[in-house]
Amino acid sequence: EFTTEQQALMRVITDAYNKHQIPQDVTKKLLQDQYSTEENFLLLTEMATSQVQVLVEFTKNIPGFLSLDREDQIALLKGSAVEAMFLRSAQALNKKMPIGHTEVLEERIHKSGISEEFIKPMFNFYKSIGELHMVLEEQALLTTITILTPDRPYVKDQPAVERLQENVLDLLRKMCVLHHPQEPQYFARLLGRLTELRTLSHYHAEMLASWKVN
Amino acid sequence: PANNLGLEDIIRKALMGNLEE
Repeated sequence: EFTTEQQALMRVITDAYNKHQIPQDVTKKLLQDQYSTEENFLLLTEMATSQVQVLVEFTKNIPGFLSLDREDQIALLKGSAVEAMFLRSAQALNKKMPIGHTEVLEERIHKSGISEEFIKPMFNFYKSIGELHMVLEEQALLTTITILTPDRPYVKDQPAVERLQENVLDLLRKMCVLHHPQEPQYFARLLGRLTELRTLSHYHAEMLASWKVN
Repeated sequence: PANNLGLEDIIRKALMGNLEE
């Protein structure tokens, strides 16, 4: 059973997640004509910038976030931006798209100048997220849990962040029982993806370095 | 945001926008 507070929390987070998406004019560019490697680099950089802006707009709506210390807010966003980006991309790539669009997007990433050794784990992650068949509420809550990770570098008031995260964890756990009654391990599987995300994020700096060199 | 500085700039700017509102 959900408490009234939990119902309200879920509604606010899901609405904000649904509302704050990458603008269509940015995503449309990805499907346009062929680009050179340099143009691909610029385009994917523009996408990344847009993703961060969307992430911040979404995060502002998480109840309690704006009451945290301002520098802690920055530290949380800085520490989670890459992971949130991977999550959002996974969900975007797993959506049903018109025929041919997935291929165009994948080709663009393969031709972006990023080394194949980094692309493979990224697509493996996207696939493993797709296999979970998360509902929108679960996607929104999982992203929120990623953002509210208390042990990010430079976070001062970790207990305050932990309190906010625990509320969302409890809500997600209940959601999993409700939506996946046949899979008692579903909640644990979702949390397992967060560990995978951390590993991906860890290699992100290396990936960027190899990208620049190429 | 190809480096951490760029990333922090974008975050700060997006957060401050909220303050001005």
